[in-house]
Amino acid sequence: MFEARLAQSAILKKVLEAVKDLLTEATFECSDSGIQVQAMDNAHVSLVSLNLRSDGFDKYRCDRNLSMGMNIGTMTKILRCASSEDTVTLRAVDSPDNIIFIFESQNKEKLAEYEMKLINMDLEHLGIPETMYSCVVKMPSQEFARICRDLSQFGEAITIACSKEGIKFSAAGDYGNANVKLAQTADSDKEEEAVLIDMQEPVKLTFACRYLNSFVKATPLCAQVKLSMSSDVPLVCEYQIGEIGHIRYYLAPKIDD
Amino acid sequence: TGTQGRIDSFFKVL
Repeated sequence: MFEARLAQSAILKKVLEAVKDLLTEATFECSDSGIQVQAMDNAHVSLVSLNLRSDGFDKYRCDRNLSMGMNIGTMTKILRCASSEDTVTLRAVDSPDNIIFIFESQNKEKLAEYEMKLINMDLEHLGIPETMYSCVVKMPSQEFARICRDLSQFGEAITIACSKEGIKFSAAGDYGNANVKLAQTADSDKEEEAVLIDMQEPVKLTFACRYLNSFVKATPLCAQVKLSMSSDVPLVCEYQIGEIGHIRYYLAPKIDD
Repeated sequence: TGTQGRIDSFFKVL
């Protein structure tokens, strides 16, 4: 028996919105410690790693480890049927063919059940090594989303250069070029508005806008985003999900021709 | 702006 309940479906709705552009299918691995998803986009350029800890759920029970292959499009449609304040329960038997989503309104007067067929998927797990990154930047997630959107108008790639002075985003294309520099905030009263740079060595990396613009769909999950970068390795773009877990996106850099 | 790298060339398939 697997059962996981969240008091408000809003978190799960936001998680689905944050992955639906990149993933068509994904395996949800459920164990005593929580739910984990690791999946690449179709082109194998990026990797999504989602972790929801069991102690972050209002109720969590997982008698046997389960790997449930889910169609992300269908799951997104089902989650859109829930109101943000509805309680959501995920339920499956030990060797499931289906998963059931149960939405209950706050006043308990409406109870909706949606059953979704699971799909068989080949599990292809990537081992992500522990990495000490040259630059780790924390910045407001809305600012990052804004910069990605704005610079995407100029080119199909964004170059991120980080030094101790700050972080610079730039894009160049046929119509011109653009760059946005952010300095580390000296003394921000509000933690969520801060730009913090932890730099060991300066880095300069170029990434496809298309993927960055998919990652920023996670913006509603967290006020801050953490970008971890080292030369010639994938960018890590991380959003905390309240007290329950995190979503990390890994993106392979562009390589100089 | 360069060739797009693949994520599975950076991480080992387990």
